[in-house]
Amino acid sequence: GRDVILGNTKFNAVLDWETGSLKSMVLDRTKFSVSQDFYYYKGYIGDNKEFVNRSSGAYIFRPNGSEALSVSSTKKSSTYKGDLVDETHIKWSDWLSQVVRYYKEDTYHVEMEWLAGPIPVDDNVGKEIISRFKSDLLSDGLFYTDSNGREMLERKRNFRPTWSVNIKEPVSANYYPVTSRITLRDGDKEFSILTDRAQGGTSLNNGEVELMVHRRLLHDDAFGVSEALNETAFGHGLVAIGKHWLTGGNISSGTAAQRTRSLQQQVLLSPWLFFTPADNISFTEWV
Amino acid sequence: SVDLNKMREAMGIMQHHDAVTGTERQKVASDYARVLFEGFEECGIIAQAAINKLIANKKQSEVSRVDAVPIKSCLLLNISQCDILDYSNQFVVTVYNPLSHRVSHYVRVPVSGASYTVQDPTGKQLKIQLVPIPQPVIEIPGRVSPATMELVFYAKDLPPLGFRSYYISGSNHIHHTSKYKIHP
Repeated sequence: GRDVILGNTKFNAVLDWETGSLKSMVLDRTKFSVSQDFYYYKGYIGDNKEFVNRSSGAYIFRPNGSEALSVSSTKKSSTYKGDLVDETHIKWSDWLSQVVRYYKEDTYHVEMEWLAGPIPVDDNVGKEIISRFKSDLLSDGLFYTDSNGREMLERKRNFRPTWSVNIKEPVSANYYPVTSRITLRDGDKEFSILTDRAQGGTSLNNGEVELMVHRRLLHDDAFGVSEALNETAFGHGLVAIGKHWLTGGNISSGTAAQRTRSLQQQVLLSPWLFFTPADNISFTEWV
Repeated sequence: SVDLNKMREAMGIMQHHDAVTGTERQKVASDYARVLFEGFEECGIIAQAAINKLIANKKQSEVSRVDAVPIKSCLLLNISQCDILDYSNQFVVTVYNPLSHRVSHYVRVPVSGASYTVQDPTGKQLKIQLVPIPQPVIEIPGRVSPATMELVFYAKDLPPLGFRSYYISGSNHIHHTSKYKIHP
């Protein structure tokens, strides 16, 4: 009945004992509230006769309405603790699960390995799955995304820096490419999520970040493919697996930048593993 | 240089946004995977030759022997699948650090045995942990492996642009036969 704590006094993540949901984190001894959950947007169905009425599809992310629906409210989790790594396995549904990991030595990040699919479409609704983080950071409509590994760019919600914009689609109009990292800041605090691939991401409310992890849509968006983004393999909808890494720290002391840089190198230029069968070689002989 | 060409071609093809953003049809994605696989296979030749050369430099007298050491990649480790580990009770994991400074890395490898020991080249036995691989609720064809656990160990202070190998031996290992023969 006690919440699961992954980490130490300086850096940790607290998960709900029953559901495994993220409840809070400590960065540089500063606690802040942060939760994470999976949601989905229903894909918009248009007639494709004019631009404003195109369906959500391979090239267009166009949700039907602005509200994302929760994938599941009844999560189940199990936690495995050991000398090297603590991890919690969380099941949202038959088609969505996640492992939250904390490695114990010199670590200032939490790893989240998500597994999504096959996205059910029996209800004839296309779905676009997101992982959403909610925190108490006062981000003031600002968030930061990288730009193909070049520099972090400041993004302001419902705003364009070079023209006066009239936002008609508040979700998709605020989505930006995230090639490796999306960040929120509040005063001296910084909170970043690193991705293992390019994904779409945004911050629709202060303190919030979301990243799209998988999509399955039933209508073509009329941009040339002429087919819906409704793929199968072995007769089932596609399953996607990937990782997000959460990290952060203080901006003024440099810990935020140092941790993020170090983590980026660790995960984006990760060591390579090679294997050699050694059934007929003893340790001494191998040495 | 010739062995790099496949990967060069793959990288050239994958400048296209379909290869990066996931907007392509699955058959196109599968074709990108095929092109990348060929690139990895050919780069593997270089990696194997380079690592054997590094080993040989330390023990010139044993060049001919170490030249024969096969060093393979497991490209399906992201889904906890590696056929070399499925069929071997003892194996060596070589961890190469592509960065120009020391790094430490938690190695995770899928295994099907009940207990394992991991030794570094000095013979020191490392701490290990076995963690269960989450099993899917719905059986979907895709991952084909008898491994039910992941073996975790900490490869500490890997030398810059260098490697360290770890000798892993298992006991109570269940040998799996043709049921798990890996399809291409």
